[in-house]
Amino acid sequence: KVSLSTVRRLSKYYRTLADLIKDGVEYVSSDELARIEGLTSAQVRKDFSFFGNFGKRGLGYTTLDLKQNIAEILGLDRQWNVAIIGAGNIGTALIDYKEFAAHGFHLKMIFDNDPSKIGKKIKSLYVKDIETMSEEFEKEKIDIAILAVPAEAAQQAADRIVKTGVKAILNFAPRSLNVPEGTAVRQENTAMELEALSYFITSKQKQ
Amino acid sequence: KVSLSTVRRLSKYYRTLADLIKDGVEYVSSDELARIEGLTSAQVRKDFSFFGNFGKRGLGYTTLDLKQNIAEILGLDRQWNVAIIGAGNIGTALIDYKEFAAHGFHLKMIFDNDPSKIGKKIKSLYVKDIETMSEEFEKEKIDIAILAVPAEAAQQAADRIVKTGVKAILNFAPRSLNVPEGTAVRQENTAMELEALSYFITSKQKQ
Ligand SMILES: NC(=O)c1ccc[n+]([C@@H]2O[C@H](COP(=O)([O-])OP(=O)(O)OC[C@H]3O[C@@H](n4cnc5c(N)ncnc54)[C@H](O)[C@@H]3O)[C@@H](O)[C@H]2O)c1
Ligand SMILES: NC(=O)c1ccc[n+]([C@@H]2O[C@H](COP(=O)([O-])OP(=O)(O)OC[C@H]3O[C@@H](n4cnc5c(N)ncnc54)[C@H](O)[C@@H]3O)[C@@H](O)[C@H]2O)c1
Repeated sequence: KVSLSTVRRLSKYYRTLADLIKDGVEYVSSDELARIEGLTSAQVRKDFSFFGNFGKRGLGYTTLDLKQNIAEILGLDRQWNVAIIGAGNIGTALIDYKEFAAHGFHLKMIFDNDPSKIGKKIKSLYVKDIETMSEEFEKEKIDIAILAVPAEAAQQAADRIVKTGVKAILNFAPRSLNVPEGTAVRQENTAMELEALSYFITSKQKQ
Repeated sequence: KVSLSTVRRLSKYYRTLADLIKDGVEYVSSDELARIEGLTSAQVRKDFSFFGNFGKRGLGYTTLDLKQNIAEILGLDRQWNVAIIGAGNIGTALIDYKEFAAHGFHLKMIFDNDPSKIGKKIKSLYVKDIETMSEEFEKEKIDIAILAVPAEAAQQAADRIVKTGVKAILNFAPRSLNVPEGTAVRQENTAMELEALSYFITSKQKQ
């Protein structure tokens, strides 16, 4: 089984390769890739070993082929339909974010349960009623849901998402979700990121 | 040296202990804590071993003492002054977010370089001119900066932050920052979170 940190590194290699290709670089070795990413070349080779034989001994990897290989592994060679649940601060900040579309993630719709928001247009999307979520998910063939509701509403909203058959949730609410086997949840936790920084400052002061 | 994943687990133990204390639980064993977090009790004991001897053999840990110990390690026993650079979608979404203040992180000010935003009030904060950042950081004794500017402006903004003496940056821009030794950067990358989800769906389909 491939670890999340390997998947995260594949995302980073993918971006580095895109930059190299833009600069006209045709070949790259695992040493070179390791140097750019601040890793060991053994780590780079190990990451790729899960997925088959990419490079040729001595020549290294062709940047175009390697990027394409990684795109296929991460699913970046296709388009993904994404829906946001919760049209508040975070939900609305995510609408029209160009970086998502650049990687194939298209924010198709946004839902809320607040009557004063339903039907309103926010940037390029009209807020839809959460009660219509399952029909809408089917119509737009939603693959991934982003959860941007308050913590106390998160589990109930996740249960609704799971019922629609969607298998992947990006959760911004600071509440761990119970989901069945076969559903993936990635948890954003901005407060914990700040705690990693306060830990760093505190541990430096104690030295 | 303590790894980031250990620090992340400390944040999680801290929240679990807060819940246990709310429910009136006075003692907790490493087994119990491991069960709640879905870890091994060896991992729990190893995480704490970096920081000294917390529990007593047989009794386990007192929830209040353990939470206090973790608060001191993470720096959650004090208040932190935080500034946001960039008053756009993300920057404004973060203003007045209650979860930050609940953990001692106070968003004191927000900066921008767009004349049409400077001086405007957004929720509880007035947008300040980026040119005044160093004086303002000193006045408010800023400890941590949150970077919410476009990718192409991120490195230059980070250089300004480093010059003020602030040692910790939470970066939302999808661009890795060069900062001197002794400055910590935590990188938020929402697009990569979506890629971890597309990887999950793709790898399941290939099985
Ligand atoms: N604002 C931030 O800076 C920030 C940062 C990180 C994480 N978060 C987390 O992200 C989540 C959203 O935060 P926010 O600031 O956008 O909150 P918000 O209150 O601004 O928005 C939440 C939205 O969800 C809607 N909603 C509530 N229950 C719902 C339900 N059952 N179904 C559909 N919609 C529902 C509300 O009507 C509201 O529009 C919260 O859990 C918060 O803790 C927020
Ligand atoms: N919107 C999202 O959903 C989202 C999600 C994740 C990450 N991000 C990243 O977060 C960052 C901010 O995104 P956004 O959507 O809020 O962008 P935005 O364009 O809405 O806001 C950026 C703000 O930064 C200001 N700015 C530009 N250069 C500056 C400088 N040198 N000093 C001070 N202020 C400056 C602009 O005037 C603007 O107000 C971007 O790097 C983006 O890639 C955005």
